[in-house]
Amino acid sequence: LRTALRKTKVVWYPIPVGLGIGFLGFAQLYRVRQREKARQEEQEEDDRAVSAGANGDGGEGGRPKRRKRIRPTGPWQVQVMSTLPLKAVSRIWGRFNELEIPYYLRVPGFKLYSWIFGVNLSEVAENDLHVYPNLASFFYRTLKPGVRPLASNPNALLSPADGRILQYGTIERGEVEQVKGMTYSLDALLGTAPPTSSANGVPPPKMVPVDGESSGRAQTPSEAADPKSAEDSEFANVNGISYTLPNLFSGPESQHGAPAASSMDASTTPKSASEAEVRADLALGDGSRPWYAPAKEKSQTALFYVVVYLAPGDYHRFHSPTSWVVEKRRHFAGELYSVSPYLQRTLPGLFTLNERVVLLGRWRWGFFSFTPVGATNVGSIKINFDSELRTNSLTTDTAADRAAEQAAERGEPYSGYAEATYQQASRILGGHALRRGEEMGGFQLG
Amino acid sequence: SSIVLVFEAPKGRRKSFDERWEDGGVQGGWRWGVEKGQRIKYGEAIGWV
Repeated sequence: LRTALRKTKVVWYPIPVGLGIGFLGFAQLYRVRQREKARQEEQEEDDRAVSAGANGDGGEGGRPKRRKRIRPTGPWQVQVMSTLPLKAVSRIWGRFNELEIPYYLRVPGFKLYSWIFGVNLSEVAENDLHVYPNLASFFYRTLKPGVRPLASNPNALLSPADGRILQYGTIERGEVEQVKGMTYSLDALLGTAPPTSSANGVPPPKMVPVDGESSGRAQTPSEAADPKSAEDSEFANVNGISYTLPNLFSGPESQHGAPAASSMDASTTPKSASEAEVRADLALGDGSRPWYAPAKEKSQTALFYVVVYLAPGDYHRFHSPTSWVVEKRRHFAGELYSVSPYLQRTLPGLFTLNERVVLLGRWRWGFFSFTPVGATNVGSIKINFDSELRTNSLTTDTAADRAAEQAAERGEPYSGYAEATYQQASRILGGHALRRGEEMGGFQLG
Repeated sequence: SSIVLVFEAPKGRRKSFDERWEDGGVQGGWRWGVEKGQRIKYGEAIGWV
């Protein structure tokens, strides 16, 4: 080998580097073009599916195609998550946490959980941890009275829960900055506000209060064309479907004779003290106009937002940040991605993808909304004054799919949410009154 | 889980030049009382008007 190496003549000549670079550029160009073409084909196929659904002859069997699954862009972790059946995982996780823990394992188990997630056991209402039969009830624990004094400044907006301030700011041009400059639109988060004035000559959709008699129903074209009815009724939905609460998730066709008033009154009548206090507070400011009406002096007010992230070890009940009136609720049966700060940084529009309950109303300065957003481990959102609400359940998903199909059959865009109003809770205030610091509900496991 | 609050509140009024230049030169209106990433407990003030 040494002889061969020594005797072999070394000849140096230039490698056509330019040819190599040219080849690499061409290969990259070809790959990008292929990918673009595949994406366009997929898009065309989806559009064909949706338009076929709109004509009601959606391909095989005459049934319009199901709603397109949410396929978010983002890094590989997000792609992997978007292929998982997150809601099924969440429900199984919930079932698992409802299994009873053996009596003697409870204290060491909850102490281990508290050590891992930083729970302050001295604040937990029950001194004896044996009273919590499983992790789900420990997770939904209450706190000792007095461990969370309310801020003394009556003009202060309170933090609704224990957690961390992830993001806050002013909303410009209807866009909320998520984290690191990623933004999503307010309409996507809260659902589109119904047009208060008919922009294109079509009057705002007829709104039906949630009560026994006028059970909600799909709006007929003649009603839609009847602008006067829009003034004297409350909000129910944007694309014309109105819901009464008990049938909120069974779709508009089976809403007649819904016992809405009784179950609604039972679950939504606020304490008279709340009502009196909230009325006094609203009277101080501009909270007398309904949430959708623009402020008199637009220049005087602005829209602000704040995002509070609750970690697994935090106290997971939430409270009213101020005295306000909840006029309506919109339930988006979305996905259940984790809402960890990491994912909030990497998944654009995460909050517009996840299951959430949007509470819309008003406080003394005008519009006010409170949106608990679910996550994989806490898929269930509970609202104390709304016993009909079901989140993270098969019923809601089925109803949402059916509502989407109905909207597709009518060739209308599906708003993405099911809606209900609390007009019955208080005729004077036109919604459910919440006092500052009053418990509103919470997040439950699974 | 997360909670998103979206609310309407009075904007501050720009202070005239000869007024004392503090609070970012804004008079009245909504004022934040928190920082990004700050831990907060239920009942503490997020901000005030």
